[in-house]
Amino acid sequence: MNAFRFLGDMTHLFSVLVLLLKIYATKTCSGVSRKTQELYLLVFVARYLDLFTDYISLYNSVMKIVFITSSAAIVWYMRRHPQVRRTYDKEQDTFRHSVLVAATFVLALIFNDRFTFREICWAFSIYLEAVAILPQLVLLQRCRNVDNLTGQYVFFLGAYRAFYILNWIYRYFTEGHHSRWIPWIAGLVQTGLYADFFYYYFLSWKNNVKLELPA
Amino acid sequence: PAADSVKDEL
Repeated sequence: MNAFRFLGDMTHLFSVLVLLLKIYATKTCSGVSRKTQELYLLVFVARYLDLFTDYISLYNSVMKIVFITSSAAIVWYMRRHPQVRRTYDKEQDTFRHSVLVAATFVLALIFNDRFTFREICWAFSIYLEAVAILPQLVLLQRCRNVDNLTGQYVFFLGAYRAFYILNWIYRYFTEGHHSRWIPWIAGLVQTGLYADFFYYYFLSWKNNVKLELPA
Repeated sequence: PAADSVKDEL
């Protein structure tokens, strides 16, 4: 465990908890893409299949349980909670995320470490995570006014994968050259998708104005 | 096994 990876896990955990807290405290989910949250739940379920089979460490198991339960809680709030679900921007959140699921699954069938159920699910979860933010970014551009908690949520989510890329660089030089091109390419794509968001987020922070994404 | 080194990540 190196500092980059730990920082990455903490910013990832923080982003999910910020979102869950925002929804729990304000009982609204306007500006939040339910489709992105559903994709993240699928990412965690597909990746953490080994939760009950392989014990890596207490930290690893606890974090997996926290990620799965918190993203399930967010989806539950947005689908079932009577007060929250009313504030969901159903008409705005129109990204066809089923296309993302199908495309990344096909990609995982072609590009994987080993053609086994576990490995295909793992590669699927890595590819899907790289594009899962798309419905949320589209929704932010439509909603224009990004409330700062949602803005912070997306920011931390982008920062987490950026830390993971530093972690992979660190591990590359310290632990030798394992085949990790799958997370490498997906991680770069994922962080790249945030690039313009980071740019506007930084501008809004620098000029101390509300975050406005160009249409 | 070394091959699974990446799989110890979240």
